[in-house]
Amino acid sequence: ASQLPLAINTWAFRRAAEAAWSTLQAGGSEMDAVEKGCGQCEIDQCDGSVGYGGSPDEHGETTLDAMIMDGNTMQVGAVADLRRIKNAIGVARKVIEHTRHTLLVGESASMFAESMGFPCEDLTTQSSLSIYLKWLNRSCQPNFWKNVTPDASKSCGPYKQTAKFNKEEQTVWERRIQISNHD
Amino acid sequence: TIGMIVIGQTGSIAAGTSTNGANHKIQGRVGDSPIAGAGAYADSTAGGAAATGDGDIMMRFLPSYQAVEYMRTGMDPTVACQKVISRIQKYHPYFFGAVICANMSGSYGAACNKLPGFTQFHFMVSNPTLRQPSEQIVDCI
Repeated sequence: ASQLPLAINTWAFRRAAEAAWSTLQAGGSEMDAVEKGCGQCEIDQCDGSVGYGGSPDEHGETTLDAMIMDGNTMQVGAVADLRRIKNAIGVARKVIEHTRHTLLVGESASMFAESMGFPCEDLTTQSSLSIYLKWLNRSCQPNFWKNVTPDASKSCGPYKQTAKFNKEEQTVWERRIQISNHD
Repeated sequence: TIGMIVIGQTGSIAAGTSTNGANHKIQGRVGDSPIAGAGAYADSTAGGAAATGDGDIMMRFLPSYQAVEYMRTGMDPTVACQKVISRIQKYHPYFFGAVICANMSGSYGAACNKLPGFTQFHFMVSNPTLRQPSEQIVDCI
């Protein structure tokens, strides 16, 4: 029993851990602690892999994914491809509290968030814009396309599918995801 | 990405994730983080788990769900985490990923897939014994 309560999180995101732990110590619920902990990371833009201003997509936009799960009731609230809303984990919690659904995505998720009172803001920062422009200047390398024309390993899009499928070595594309670029 | 598991004094478990995904993703791409059982999973009758890494690969194996189910059988959290990493390794030896696991009694563990430049995984733990959030490190397998 002395090992409880417990808060544990991936990566060395100290402020997120502190936010979760202090929420528990102040009498908050487990769900409150998860929301506060992950929300702190969104504010801090942890590692550039959480929150606004990171991981721009092929059009330079930052989109957010978040999920929260209650292990007592097995209720889940989640948002994916969320645009222009900074507090993704907060919106995920609202999915549980104010809908009978589990996962909302894209523009519709953003409209839901706005209806719940979350401010609509540009998620682009100078940093994410710089990452995007450097990528454009490197002929859009690396990217996640395959079997398209023009050759995605050399050129930017727009791409069209090719009739011929080339087998590529797994290691080549798997290593595009690494310590500074991950889910 | 952050993945988090919180277990209260009475054993109630919650889990969550938040991420901005992969750099230069194709528009519309969603990773494992918002998928229950993939990015994270919680069941107060067994335990909680959360995953981080290459969501395009990891989401196909539901690693968080699998880890919780391993812990339901009484498996130690560290071993449960290692087993889900090993399961993915068989198909994708070079995938980038890590998992954290915690059971109902507050025991916890983590595991990661060893790659050049990624040989250890850092995570944060807070419990009454540690008193304050402390960074812990696990060697990848």
